[in-house]
Amino acid sequence: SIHIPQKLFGEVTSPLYPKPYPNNFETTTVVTVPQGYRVKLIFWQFDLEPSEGCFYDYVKISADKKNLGRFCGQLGSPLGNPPGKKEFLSQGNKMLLTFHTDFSNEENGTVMFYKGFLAYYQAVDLDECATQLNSVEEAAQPLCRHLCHNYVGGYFCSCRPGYELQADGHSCQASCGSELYTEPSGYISSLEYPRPYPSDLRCNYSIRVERGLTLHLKFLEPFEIDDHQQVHCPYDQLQIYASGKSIGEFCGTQRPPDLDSSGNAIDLLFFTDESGDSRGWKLHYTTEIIKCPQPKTLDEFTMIRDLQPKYQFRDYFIASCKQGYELMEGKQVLTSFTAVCQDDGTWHRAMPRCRIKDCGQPRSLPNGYFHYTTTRGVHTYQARIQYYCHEPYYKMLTRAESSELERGTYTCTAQGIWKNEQEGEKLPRCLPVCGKPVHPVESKQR
Amino acid sequence: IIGGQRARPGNFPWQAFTNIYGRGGGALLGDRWILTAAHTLYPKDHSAQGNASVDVFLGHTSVEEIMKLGNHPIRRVSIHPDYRQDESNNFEGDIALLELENSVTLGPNLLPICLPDNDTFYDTGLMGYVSGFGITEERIVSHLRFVRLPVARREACEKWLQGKQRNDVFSQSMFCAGDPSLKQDSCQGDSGGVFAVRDPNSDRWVATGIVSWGIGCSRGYGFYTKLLSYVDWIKKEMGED
Repeated sequence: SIHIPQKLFGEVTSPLYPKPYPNNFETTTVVTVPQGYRVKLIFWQFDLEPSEGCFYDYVKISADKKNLGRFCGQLGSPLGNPPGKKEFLSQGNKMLLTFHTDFSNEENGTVMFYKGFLAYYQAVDLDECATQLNSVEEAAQPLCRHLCHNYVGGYFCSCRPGYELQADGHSCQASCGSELYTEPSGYISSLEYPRPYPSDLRCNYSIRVERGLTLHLKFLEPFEIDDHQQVHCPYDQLQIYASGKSIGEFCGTQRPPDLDSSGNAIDLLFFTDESGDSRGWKLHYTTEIIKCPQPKTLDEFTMIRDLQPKYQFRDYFIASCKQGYELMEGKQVLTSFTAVCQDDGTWHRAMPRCRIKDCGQPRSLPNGYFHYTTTRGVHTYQARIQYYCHEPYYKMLTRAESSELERGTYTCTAQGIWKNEQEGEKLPRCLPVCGKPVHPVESKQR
Repeated sequence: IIGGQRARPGNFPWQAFTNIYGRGGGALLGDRWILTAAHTLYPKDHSAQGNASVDVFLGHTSVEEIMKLGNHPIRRVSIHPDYRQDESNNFEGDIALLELENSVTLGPNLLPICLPDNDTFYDTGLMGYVSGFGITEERIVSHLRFVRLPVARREACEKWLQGKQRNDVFSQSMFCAGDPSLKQDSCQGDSGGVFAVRDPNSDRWVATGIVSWGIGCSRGYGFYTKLLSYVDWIKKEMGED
């Protein structure tokens, strides 16, 4: 036998190929590929002495203790049994090629020369999981107890939810002590549902969804947990907790009512004793996002920007005031206001109020005075005053195009500042008037 | 004031009463500047170096009452750079500004006077008023007095000075007023007060001169600092006021 070193691909030829092979020769070539692979072989050249039943010269292929064929003749010739384009595939990682020749190669007294063969082999992935399926059909021990996963060059096992893979790599054992569900909706059931659940379970199913979502549970039919007519759930029981608070313990065949938890956390504890034959339970959980009450203004001066028909968790609204008003939160003036819908369905800040802007007492004008042209003593938004200088001793400084009336008019603006249309906040100036005595010297006597 | 009469309250509301090296006068400009003669602060033939206290009173025609109203503290004194204290016969640049520490509140008895803007205020014969708390015929006064004087012809004043064989400087920045035939004049204690004329076009009173110097009183002409020559300097000193 010739053992070819383990490779992923290679060639196998007859002795002396492509020169004629020797007479009276027999050798077996063992092709081996790595574990987890199969051997695929195909003949590229085939030129052997043809004979009935390939009695004289032949190539015999075998794998997995099975004979895959005995071949002679030439490719494309009807004589003998040439392999043609046929692909030979092993189940395991080994394939054997036995090459046999007799004492001569003659035809009608003429010595004939045959080149022999050139075969190409390659490693192809072995799908162990498919093999397992076949094995199941054949009632053999499966590779994996629950689930099998193939990959190039190997496989691995896993278990269904609620079970844990054992150290042997293929066995599964019930293990539902800390099952966590975080998707916004899904199904949870007892092990093997709707077939009877295993004994001695201590299962804990936790549902934890994002803040701002509320959980709803709906149990499906059949619901079946070992029960006793006189004693409440003495054998097996399903306990439900919403946000840490117990909702109840359930058993029997009456499924629990639909549950609205108004929270984002539910725990289900399922305990079973050593016996029983009930089919268990299954539930469908869904979530709904929390909503906040529609914001309502407290006065006619407050405005809500882009009011939405509905507000849910993490939504926010911005409140502002009409021109000339300012936001008040209690006694504090705000520059802006935003309220966010919280995960408990409340707004994180109370609605503010809007208070009219107050410009305060107008500044006194040196050498002048003012009068209210709107309501006396009221200095809120849109109030107006008129400044005057103490005439005839002072005169208001004005620009060429402006009158004293225009220069002296100040309005309480939306910003809470007294402003003149032309000069802004700057007060007018009262300048001394020169050379205008009230009682000038006069001479009556002539 | 020689040959004048007692002023009524409000006749000359710009009149200031100063007491530095003796009585003096001044005129209110704006609401915090006093125009006066430099020699009231730096008298000729005087060794003092300007460290005398400067007391300024405003708002009344009675010396007693005006002093009761209180002294107005001075923030800054500005003497014209042409003034020469050591040249006793040269009153060139006899002009000064006193900046008050605080603005005053104007009223009927306290108002500023205007400054001239053209040469017509110095036409010969134009009548002006000079007021002051200075002496009158060898008597000190207790009330503000005034006298009405004509602007005199420059050549007449020059000739009068020559006749007196005086070498006093009578420059283009001065003018003279009065008449040797009149027994009317300003006198000691009136220095710093202004020669005021009424502008009929604007109906405003304009200060055209500052009482500066003379040879005796009421025996000829009086000489005044010509304000038109110093308006630019005044405006520069007063800044935006």
